[in-house]
Amino acid sequence: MGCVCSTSSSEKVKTPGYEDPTILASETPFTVSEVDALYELYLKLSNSIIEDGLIHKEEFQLALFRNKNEKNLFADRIFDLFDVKRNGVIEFGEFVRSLGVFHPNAALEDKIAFAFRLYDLRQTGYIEKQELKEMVLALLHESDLYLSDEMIESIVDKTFEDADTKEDGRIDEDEWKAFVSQHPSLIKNMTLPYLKDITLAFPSFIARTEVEDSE
Amino acid sequence: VAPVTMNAFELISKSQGLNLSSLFEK
Repeated sequence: MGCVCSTSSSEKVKTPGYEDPTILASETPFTVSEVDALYELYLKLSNSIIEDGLIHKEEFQLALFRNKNEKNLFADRIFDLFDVKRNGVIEFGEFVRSLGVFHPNAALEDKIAFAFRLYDLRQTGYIEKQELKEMVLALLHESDLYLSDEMIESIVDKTFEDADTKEDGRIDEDEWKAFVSQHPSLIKNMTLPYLKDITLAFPSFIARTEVEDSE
Repeated sequence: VAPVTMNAFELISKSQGLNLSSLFEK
């Protein structure tokens, strides 16, 4: 079946951090075939700059922005959350398990919890007003939008009025859950429809999986 | 521009850095 067969099973084993698709499928919403398809994507991303089979931050940024030097607060946070071992790279197992949260069939509570950790910039267990302002500033900067400082303060203050129901100046995980239940659109970006059936979205992956299944 | 009517998290959720669908673009 031509070049789609170029990555053999033996080559897979050589990739650092490679994990058995059966195990990954049992721990995530993905099927074994979908984990195989994700491995193709992983190989592409993890060899885009440094050919070591691990996703470095520059490679992650390149995939997100088509520019490895793009600095983005949120991409950094996502990378750090995917990098569970905190060793500066995303390994295959980390990639699959983290993406599993973004699967349409993943538990809503996992998506809400992931988003909370994402926005808890300093990992204190709370989203603080200063963090929220920092994130709004980052968003405005990347969007080339300008809002006066007064207006930004007003947006942040209003958000805290609505979300910080205990009125202690910070948003805890329970308050976050309640806030998201009132505003479900806040976690819309925590679901990637592409993942519903990644093997169909990427037909070349099906071809490779079929070859492997028949081996 | 609509941001004034949005809450801060709505604004933030529109960041390209949070749009992981870009990872799947060929």
